[in-house]
Amino acid sequence: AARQSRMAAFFRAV
Amino acid sequence: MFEAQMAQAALLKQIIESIRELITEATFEVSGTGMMLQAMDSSHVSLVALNLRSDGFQLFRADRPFSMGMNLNHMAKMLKCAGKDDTLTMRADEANDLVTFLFESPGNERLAEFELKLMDITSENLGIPDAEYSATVSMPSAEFQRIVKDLGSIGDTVEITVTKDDVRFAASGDIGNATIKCRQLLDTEKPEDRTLIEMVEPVNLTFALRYLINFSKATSLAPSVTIKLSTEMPVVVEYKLSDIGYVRFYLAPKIED
Repeated sequence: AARQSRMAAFFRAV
Repeated sequence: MFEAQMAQAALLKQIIESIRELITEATFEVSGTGMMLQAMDSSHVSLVALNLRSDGFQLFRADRPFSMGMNLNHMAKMLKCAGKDDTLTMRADEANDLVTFLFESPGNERLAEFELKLMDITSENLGIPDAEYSATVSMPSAEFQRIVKDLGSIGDTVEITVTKDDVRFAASGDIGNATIKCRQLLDTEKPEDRTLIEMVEPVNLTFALRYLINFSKATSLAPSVTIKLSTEMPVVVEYKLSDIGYVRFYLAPKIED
C-alpha cells in the first residue's frame, strides 16, 4: 500500500 | 493600527467555515498588501494558503506588518452573528490582544461589535516555490465536489490521472471500484461551466479523499476550481475569490514505498 507523505517532504520551513 | 472593511461579512464567514475543520488555529499576517494566512492541518499532510489583497477591501489600512493569531472556531462563532447583507469592519492595534469585528446592517440601523481575543500561535511556515505543474485542470467547483464525495463513498483514496484528452478520478474499496472520467469541455454558455485541461506531461497521483472532500467545503466561494498536479508533488486545489484573492489547499500525495 502507498504511504502518506507529509508537506515538509516537499516544502521547506522558512 | 489595522483596519479593513469588507462589503460582505458573509464572505469572510464562508472562507472561515471552509477551512476551520482543517485548521483550528492560525495566524493572519496583515501588511500593506493585504491579509494572508498559511497553516497546516495537525497531521502536516495538507496546507491552507489564504490571500486577501488590500485592493479587494473597501478600506484597508495597516500601518505596519501585524500578526493576528486566532482560533478559527471562535472566529466562526462571531462571524455567524453577522447579518446576511452586513458589512464587516475589522480593527486591531498592537496595544491590546483583541480584534474587533463590526457588523453593520445595510441601512446602518444596527451596529454589532464583537471582540475576539487574539492568541500567540507557534507554527511552522513553509516556503512554497512557484512551480510549473505538469497538468492543470479547471472545472466547475460543484462537479469537483460531487466527484470527491461520490468516490468517498467507495474508497479512501483517489487516483487522479490526467492525459491530453481527459482527467480520470478512480477509487476502489471493499464493495467495488469506480472511475469518473471528465473530458475537456470548452463550448459552454458560461465560462465557469468549462472543463479545461492543460497538460505538459501526463500525471498519475494518489490522494486521501477525506482531505479533498474537506477542501470542497470551499465550493460556494467560487464557481470553478483549479487543480494543479505534478508527479510526486502536492496537489494544489485553488478557489479564486472574485476581486480579492484566493484560497489554496495543498495536499501531499500517497507515495509507493
